[in-house]
Amino acid sequence: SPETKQHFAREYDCYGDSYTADVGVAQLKEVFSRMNDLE
Amino acid sequence: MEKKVRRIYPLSEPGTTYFLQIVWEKDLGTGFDVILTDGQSAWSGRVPKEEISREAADMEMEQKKYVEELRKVFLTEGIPSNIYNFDISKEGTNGDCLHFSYEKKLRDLSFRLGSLKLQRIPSPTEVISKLISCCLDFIVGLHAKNEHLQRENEILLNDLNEVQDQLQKCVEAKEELETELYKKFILVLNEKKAKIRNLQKCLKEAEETAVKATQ
Amino acid sequence: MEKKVRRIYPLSEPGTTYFLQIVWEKDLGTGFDVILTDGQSAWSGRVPKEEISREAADMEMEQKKYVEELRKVFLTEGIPSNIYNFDISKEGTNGDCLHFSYEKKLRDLSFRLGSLKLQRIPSPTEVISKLISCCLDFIVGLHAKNEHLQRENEILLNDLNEVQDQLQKCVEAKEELETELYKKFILVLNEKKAKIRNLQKCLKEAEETAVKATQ
Repeated sequence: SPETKQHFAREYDCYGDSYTADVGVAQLKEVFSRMNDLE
Repeated sequence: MEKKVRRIYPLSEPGTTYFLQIVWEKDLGTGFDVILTDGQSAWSGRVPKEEISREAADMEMEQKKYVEELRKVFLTEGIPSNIYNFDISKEGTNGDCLHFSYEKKLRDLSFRLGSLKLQRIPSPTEVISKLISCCLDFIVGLHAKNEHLQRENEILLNDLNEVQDQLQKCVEAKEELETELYKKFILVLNEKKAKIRNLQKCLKEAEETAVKATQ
Repeated sequence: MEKKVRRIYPLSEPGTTYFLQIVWEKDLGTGFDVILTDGQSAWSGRVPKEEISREAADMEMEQKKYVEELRKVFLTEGIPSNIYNFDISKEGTNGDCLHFSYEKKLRDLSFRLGSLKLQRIPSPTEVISKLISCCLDFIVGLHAKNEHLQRENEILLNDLNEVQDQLQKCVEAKEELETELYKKFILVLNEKKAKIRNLQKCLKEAEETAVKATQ
């Protein structure tokens, strides 16, 4: 829904990495691997 | 000059081992000398180039192919004995002349590859001595080649072990690099996230202040 | 049973090549048979174990060391001829008995390592034929070893090329990994930086609003 979209846009950058929640190795790897698909 | 010694077991004397020494210049097709000995007597002869051409023509075989056959007959040790046959027949009073023939067997057929007359060598000592020396020289040469191959083997084995070590190190370095980079990335990234959290908190407070002040 | 054939040049007949065949069971120290031939005549004899012990004792040399010397004298081809000397002296009417001796030279001294009486072999054909066969068998064995080493060489070379390729690929993969990770990290980091810039802008505006409202 637009609200959910807005919420995600506020909380996450376009690569799916949270703006505020600390990230660990596994999540960062996850983000990087998703970037391959984005590419 | 090339030399080769091999054993033959003539059809007419299957129980006797004869030694055949072939001596030729670079190409067998230019003709070759034959020495045959049983370890006590010796006979010698020569197959000239013309003879080789004539034989090839008689058999309507291309000269090159014929010479290849001769190489297999005379120079290849360990060829299964059921492929080539040798035969001798002694002529003259005390076998001074010896008729030496060689043939190839194809299934139950066999066709003569060639033959020649060998003359007995009156004092064979030197010829037999030279034949044994030829074998010993061959052994020395093979030993040298063996040692060379052995050394090459050792060098290759060392190189292989070294490159495998380097590969192992490279794989480990790659894994360490990845771990190291993620560790650093996370530190920097979480710094920025903390900053964002702090800015969001400040912004929230500033907005509340602005709202209150406006009210 | 082990056999070895080598050339010797007796001091008393320097121009004549003799062939010495040594036949022994596992350890030379348990005694060995000697056959000597010039390619026409042949003589044979045996050095029994007791003789070896006696010789070692006479020379006050440890038996093991003495046998090692015998190995060098008889079994090592290509030993520089200035280290060991051989000599023969024919005895009896037509040389039926032959005295064979072998010695080691140390600088200008030489000491006898041993000697034995050899009996002429009445019909040497078979012995000489067997000696030549022994050489040819040795050649076949060396050829086989050569081929084995050659094949091993090829396998090692293939393995080495393969591992070098893998190493090359690993080095490239490590560089690519580093480039890739930095590229992605910069993208994610710059998103945070953009967010921070945006929050700072919002915060500045909110603060200005609050200040104005308060005024």
